[in-house]
Amino acid sequence: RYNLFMEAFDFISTKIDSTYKDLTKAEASPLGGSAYLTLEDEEEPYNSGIKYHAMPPLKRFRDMELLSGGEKTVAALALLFAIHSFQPSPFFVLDEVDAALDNANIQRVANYIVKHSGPNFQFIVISLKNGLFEKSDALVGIYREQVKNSSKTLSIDLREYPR
Amino acid sequence: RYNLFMEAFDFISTKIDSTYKDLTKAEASPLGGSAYLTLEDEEEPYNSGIKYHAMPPLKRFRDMELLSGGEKTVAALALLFAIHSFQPSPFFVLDEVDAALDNANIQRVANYIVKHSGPNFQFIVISLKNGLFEKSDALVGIYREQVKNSSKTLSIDLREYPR
Amino acid sequence: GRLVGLELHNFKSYRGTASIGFGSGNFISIIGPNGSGKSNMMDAISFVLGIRSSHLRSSKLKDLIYRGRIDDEKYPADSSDLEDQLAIEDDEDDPNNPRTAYVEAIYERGKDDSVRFRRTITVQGTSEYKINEELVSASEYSNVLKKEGILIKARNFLVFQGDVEQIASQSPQDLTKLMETIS
Amino acid sequence: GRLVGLELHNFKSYRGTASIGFGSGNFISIIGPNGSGKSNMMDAISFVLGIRSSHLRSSKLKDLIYRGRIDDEKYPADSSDLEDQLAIEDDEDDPNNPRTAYVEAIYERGKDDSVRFRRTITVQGTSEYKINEELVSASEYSNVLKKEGILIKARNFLVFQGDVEQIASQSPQDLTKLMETIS
Ligand SMILES: Nc1ncnc2c1ncn2[C@@H]1O[C@H](COP(=O)(O)OP(=O)(O)OP(=O)(O)O)[C@@H](O)[C@H]1O
Ligand SMILES: Nc1ncnc2c1ncn2[C@@H]1O[C@H](COP(=O)(O)OP(=O)(O)OP(=O)(O)O)[C@@H](O)[C@H]1O
Ligand SMILES: [Mg+2]
Ligand SMILES: [Mg+2]
Repeated sequence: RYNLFMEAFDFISTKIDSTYKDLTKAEASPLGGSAYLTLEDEEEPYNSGIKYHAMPPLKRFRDMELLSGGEKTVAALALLFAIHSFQPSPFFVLDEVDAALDNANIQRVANYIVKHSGPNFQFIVISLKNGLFEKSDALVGIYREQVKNSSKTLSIDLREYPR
Repeated sequence: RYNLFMEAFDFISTKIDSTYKDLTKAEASPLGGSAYLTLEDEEEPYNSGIKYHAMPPLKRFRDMELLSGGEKTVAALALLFAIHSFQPSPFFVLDEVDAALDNANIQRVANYIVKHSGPNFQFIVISLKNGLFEKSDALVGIYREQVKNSSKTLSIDLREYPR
Repeated sequence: GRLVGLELHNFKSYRGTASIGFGSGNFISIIGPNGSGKSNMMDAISFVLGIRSSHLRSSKLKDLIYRGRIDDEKYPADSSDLEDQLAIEDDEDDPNNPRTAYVEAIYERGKDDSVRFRRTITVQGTSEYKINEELVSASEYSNVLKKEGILIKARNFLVFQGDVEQIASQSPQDLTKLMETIS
Repeated sequence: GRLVGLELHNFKSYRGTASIGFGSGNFISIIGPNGSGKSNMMDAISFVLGIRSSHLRSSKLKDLIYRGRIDDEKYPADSSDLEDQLAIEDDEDDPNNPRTAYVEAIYERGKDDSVRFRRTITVQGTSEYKINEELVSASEYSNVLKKEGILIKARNFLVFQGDVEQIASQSPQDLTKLMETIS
């Protein structure tokens, strides 16, 4: 039990920093921010907590609670993607995770998804922001058919259109 | 106590439907949706609950929990504005309330604010969506000054520029 | 593997049968106005993978079945009156009031090797699981999914609307629990 | 009446003194990138009106005072070591580590009649309230605000980030409580 747990923990905590950097690199801060995990109890880690720290680029606070809405969203996505790299599921479904993000962060998240999506890592993303969905391979448009009082769908492959 | 409570309740429940209609009128549904408040206990209303029902245009469900994220946001704003009409505070501060709204709903909320803001009803709105903030009288732009590690502000009166 | 398509039958706001193909894309976006049915589509994906209905904004499975325009005057929506309930039941073939629903996911394991996962809500309001048209038990269903790397208990690959921020600020105990589930 | 301006002094991410004029507009938008300090500005408005610090994403008042680049090597951020704490205190005039902060709101009651509300965090970590430079008690401060229609207890005019949806789905008991407070 201890070994299994530590194998997962070690793998993810080496991955979390590079994933967070991928999501926070920008012109003003080419290195990105930094993120790490700490164990509250080294002896029996499965019985105590794991603390997650993330520090946006050029900031000094490590306390998660002081981060802004958008900064927390980016930190959360980094954690999810780092965990995924240890235990890969074939697809992700994300429902309006971009709600608190400004345009710069939307671009970084979109670029990350374009770079990492593939035959064994499929992203299904619900979004209202064109900065994100215009980068996808395909769109599923949903509308309400009033007379029948039903949701209807329409699929479009964006790769057939010039970008 | 009973009279004071019922005075507030009656005032707000007559106002809630017209406020909700103001926020949900659209070409497809010129009448808008419908909203109302019900008392769980008519005798001693202050000791029991008040249930809020809102039905988006062309929908049939009255249960708040079945509404979508955007539909709930619109219902919440209608309730806030209806309560305000009974007990007017001089200003409102709204922090990214438009996060779950699609462009059509953003326009309706922006138009409502433009129509109802005035010398005794000031709106201070934090937003990332240009569909909302481009309709305001003035903008306060906030940026981070990296060297000093401090937030800085900049004010612009939009009324001086051609729209 | 990847998800190549979905079929929704009388599930939430989808009346009748709706088939959705994801094509060969690996980055798929679902778009549409507020209230159109986007999150209901995610609920369909979560439902077919075996997620409990309490995570799908409903208290019981029956709430996930499509309900059309219930004529308010005929059966007031909140009526618990037995007579009304029986009358609704009798309208058996009324497309506005179906009594069962299902979601099927077409999953591609590799080239020319695809599997159909189907979860049905029965008339009695219970779940029925099928893999390639064959009835299986819930635990067998989740074992086959597990082999594909789909861990329903961990749910670390599904982020429901409004939940993303709290993933970063979840308590250290919750993070440990998640780590335990995936290790 | 209306809010015509704000002055923040070492409040949260605002180092030194920042003055913001709202001009004569009635619809004012605050914009800027993630993490720039927009919600901190709303916290400043809530703070000066007397809202408790627990609503402002902090556990104690001292957290609301600007903290600059604390040199991690010199004083590790989490150090509870008395020696480090004393050393931080000694850096009294260090602009990165102010020991007090205040927010002042300039409120216009009518033409040529404006009032200055100021709330200060003292060195001891308590609150001090002033109206037009005159020290007043907390209850007097809130009474003057009440006369202007600013009911701190009801808070129905402040919607913090992420809270809007739950206003629609709040429990019937909460809605009754709100109705009681405003009647
Ligand atoms: N069992 C059901 N039968 C019919 N319609 C339903 C059922 N359950 C939910 N709905 C409808 O589904 C709608 C909500 O859909 P959904 O939450 O998917 O919207 P959405 O596209 O995600 O919107 P948003 O962008 O605002 O999040 C509600 O308006 C509700 O009326
Ligand atoms: N006492 C303090 N001293 C200095 N900086 C602080 C203090 N408290 C919070 N901060 C900083 O303020 C930042 C958050 O600001 P804020 O929440 O206002 O952002 P925002 O503009 O609302 O962003 P978003 O659009 O993502 O919601 C954090 O990055 C944090 O480092
Ligand atoms: Mg949704
Ligand atoms: Mg914010």
